[in-house]
Amino acid sequence: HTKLLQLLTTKPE
Amino acid sequence: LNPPALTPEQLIQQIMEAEPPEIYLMKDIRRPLTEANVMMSLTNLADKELVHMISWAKKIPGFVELSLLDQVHMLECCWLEVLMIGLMWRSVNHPGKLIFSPDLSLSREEGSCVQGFVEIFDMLVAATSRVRELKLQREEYVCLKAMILLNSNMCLTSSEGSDELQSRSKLLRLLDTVTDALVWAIAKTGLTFRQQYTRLAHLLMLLSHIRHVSNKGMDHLHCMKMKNMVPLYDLLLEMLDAHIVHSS
Repeated sequence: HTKLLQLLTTKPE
Repeated sequence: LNPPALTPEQLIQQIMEAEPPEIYLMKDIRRPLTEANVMMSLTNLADKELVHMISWAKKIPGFVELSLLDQVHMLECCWLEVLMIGLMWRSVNHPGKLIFSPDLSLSREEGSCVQGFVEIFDMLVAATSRVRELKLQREEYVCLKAMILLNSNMCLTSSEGSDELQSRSKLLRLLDTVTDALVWAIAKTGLTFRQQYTRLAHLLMLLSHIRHVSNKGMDHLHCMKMKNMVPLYDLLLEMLDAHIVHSS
């Protein structure tokens, strides 16, 4: 789940 | 300490603010329409929408407090349902057409150039006409979409770890607060109590249609992938494969 996890764990802009 | 609970009105306000922006395909679909370039445009758009869906989910009050495993599972289970209810919402005032984006709408015959798609097209158009019939309100729509997300992975047995159990009880509480917000939105329409319960039932029955169409759509997309009909982008491919794993 690389892309999904990456988007879930990035801080909101 | 739990943050002070939001009132139904405040919760709806926050879920409304979480709504993704209008997403454009930004490229004219190549004409004449062939199976390949329709699928190319639809998957291109879906991949963009998925990025916005993940930031939408993170803005649902309480979602990021759930375990990361639950967050991943829920999105993997419901992503096509969320895309489809958004498609229905955009198409509600365009009988017979599906407005995938402001610059990509398809009629039934245009959709029929993709093998196996017309059956799904017809189900989406039928569900959209039900939404039109019900005169779904925006407040009700955003609550239903949040419920699709939060209700999506009940079927998955999670590990019995304590943090998973804690996450599950948080999830159930969260689902109840969204249900309260939906009940509040329905009550605002001034219906009698009996009419309110009936409307709540009608709206929740929509969700089972959406789950059904989504499963059909997932199978269709999977067989398009197996036929190498369309290059799938990384996020969309990941979400498709993950859903197949969950449902198998």
